[in-house]
Amino acid sequence: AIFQGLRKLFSKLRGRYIDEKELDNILKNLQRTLIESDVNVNLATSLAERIREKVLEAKIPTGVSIDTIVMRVLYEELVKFLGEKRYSLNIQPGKRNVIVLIGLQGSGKTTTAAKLAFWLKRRGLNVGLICADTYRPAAYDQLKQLAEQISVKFYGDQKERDPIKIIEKGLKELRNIDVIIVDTAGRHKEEKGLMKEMQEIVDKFKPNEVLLVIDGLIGQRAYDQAKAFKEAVGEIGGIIVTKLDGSARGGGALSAAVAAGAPIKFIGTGEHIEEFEPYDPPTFVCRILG
Amino acid sequence: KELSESDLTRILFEFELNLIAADVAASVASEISKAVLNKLKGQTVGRFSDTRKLVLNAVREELSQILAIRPLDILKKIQEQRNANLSSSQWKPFVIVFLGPNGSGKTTTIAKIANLLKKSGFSVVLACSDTFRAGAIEQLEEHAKRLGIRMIKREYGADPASVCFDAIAHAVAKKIDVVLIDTAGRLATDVDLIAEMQKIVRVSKPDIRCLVVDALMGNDLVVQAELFNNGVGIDCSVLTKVDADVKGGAAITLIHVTKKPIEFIGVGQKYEDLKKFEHEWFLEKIIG
Ligand SMILES: Nc1nc2c(ncn2[C@@H]2O[C@H](COP(=O)(O)OP(=O)(O)OP(=O)(O)O)[C@@H](O)[C@H]2O)c(=O)[nH]1
Ligand SMILES: Nc1nc2c(ncn2[C@@H]2O[C@H](COP(=O)(O)OP(=O)(O)OP(=O)(O)O)[C@@H](O)[C@H]2O)c(=O)[nH]1
Ligand SMILES: [Mg+2]
Ligand SMILES: [Mg+2]
Repeated sequence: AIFQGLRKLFSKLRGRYIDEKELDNILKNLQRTLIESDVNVNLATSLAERIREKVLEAKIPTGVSIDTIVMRVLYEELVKFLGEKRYSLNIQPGKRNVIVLIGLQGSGKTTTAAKLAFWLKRRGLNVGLICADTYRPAAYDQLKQLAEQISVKFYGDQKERDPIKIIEKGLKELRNIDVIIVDTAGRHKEEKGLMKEMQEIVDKFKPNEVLLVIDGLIGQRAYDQAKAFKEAVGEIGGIIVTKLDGSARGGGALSAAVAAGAPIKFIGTGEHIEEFEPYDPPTFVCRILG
Repeated sequence: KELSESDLTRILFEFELNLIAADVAASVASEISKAVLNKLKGQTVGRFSDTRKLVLNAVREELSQILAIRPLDILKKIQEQRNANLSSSQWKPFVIVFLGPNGSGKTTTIAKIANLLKKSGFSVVLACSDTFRAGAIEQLEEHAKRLGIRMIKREYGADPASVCFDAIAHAVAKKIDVVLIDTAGRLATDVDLIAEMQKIVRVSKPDIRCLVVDALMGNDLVVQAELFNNGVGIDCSVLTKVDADVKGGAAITLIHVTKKPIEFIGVGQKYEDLKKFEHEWFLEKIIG
């Protein structure tokens, strides 16, 4: 499916000799397409440059036409960029696994916590949810109501102001659970106190997975924010992109994945619990390439 | 010398990328670039004049014209309505409906504006017309409690428009100055949810329909702003999360697409984190 989209882009490159001007034109169009899909400007530019270098230095075997080379290089670079396979969650069977959700304000963490819980429950796992958001009014109520909707165990403490204490207590209370999903407060990189708190949560509980939840509508600022989140927690296990039920192409979320050095693992496709699915690279690539 | 179109195009392409990197939507950056090209091409300038500088000034001029849209001055309108109410036998509360995409900051913005109104001496009642999202009623209720104001609600699953009806009836009966209506987040591409919003507006007949969007949104802001403006109609906007180290281009996109002013910006999560929109600040951030 990826090749179909690329073939359209490269139908002009028939013939043996690489016309640098033609190649530059094509790469400029690719760059524009990516940027219109919200891909970070610097990222789109460096991708185009890398493809250009690789094509120009490629040793072309006899009988192979130029457009095939360009296609192959583009495919390789895009796949590095966009991911080529589905990555699964780092969940170890037979043990208790802890997943922590982090992200910017309003990205969809709380809703996604419930969606992920439901998805895992459907697969036969025992799941628990912990509300470790001590800032947002009624964060406790929101996650508790969602947990009740999907009949999943819930722990929270409306009186406790320290998320670390809540998680500690929650881990003790939620017994015989295969996966515990911890919902945290929204934060951005300028809120130094909150970034530090997030770092402390990850350092203390050493979760099996730290998942960064990214709004599918986010634009150019996604890259820097994701980079800051990655620097704060050390390693991000995966990305969940939300709100892809709209018209947003998702290039911002993709840029965040590159910045965080993490694969996209799931996508949210609506406000309802079941609107959640594992990430499928070909579909996403077609979306990005318009 | 005459400004060459190829020189201009080359320089403008660079400016376009800079605008996009400053959070302006790609299609809007492209329109600004074309406007500047049409303005400058073929112009005769001094032999040693700096083309780049001319382009910069022309771009700045375009941005400034977009940003300098006249604000509604909501507080003034509310005061005028209150004065009219006090000298009339009829009480007509000032109604503001807040709408926008999921998670943009509507509920928090309503709490901030309620705080501002209360500090300015007005009486306020909140209406929780989000009868869908988990915890929506409790969230607004907590804000109402902290602010010491009343919130009108119904149960989850109730018709959102019916809550508006109740809240306005309450405001008329109790002679409350302002009704702030919170609605559920929605993507404007959802035809049914736009229809639901149209009904809320039909029933509540608001004085102001306020679009709330966050400053981190990318190119889809063009689509969302257009669909909300054309499908429901808006009178102004609030741009939130400006404190998240944004370059501010979303303000350009928002005003350019809706042709409506940004009344306030959100600069944090606390009640005092609400500021009047200042176009000089945005101009400097985007092109300074
Ligand atoms: N359309 C759509 N809406 C979504 C999706 N995921 C979440 N939402 C909505 O996005 C809004 C924000 O979701 P939350 O789960 O409260 O976001 P959050 O990241 O927990 O927010 P904070 O805790 O305040 O940072 C809600 O209205 C959700 O219903 C999605 O995939 N599609
Ligand atoms: N940093 C920052 N966060 C904000 C700002 N405005 C709102 N938020 C945060 O954004 C998140 C979402 O805010 P809400 O008020 O719940 O957003 P909403 O539009 O009502 O969300 P839905 O009703 O689910 O669509 C919360 O964590 C708020 O604290 C702002 O100006 N700056
Ligand atoms: Mg949350
Ligand atoms: Mg809300």
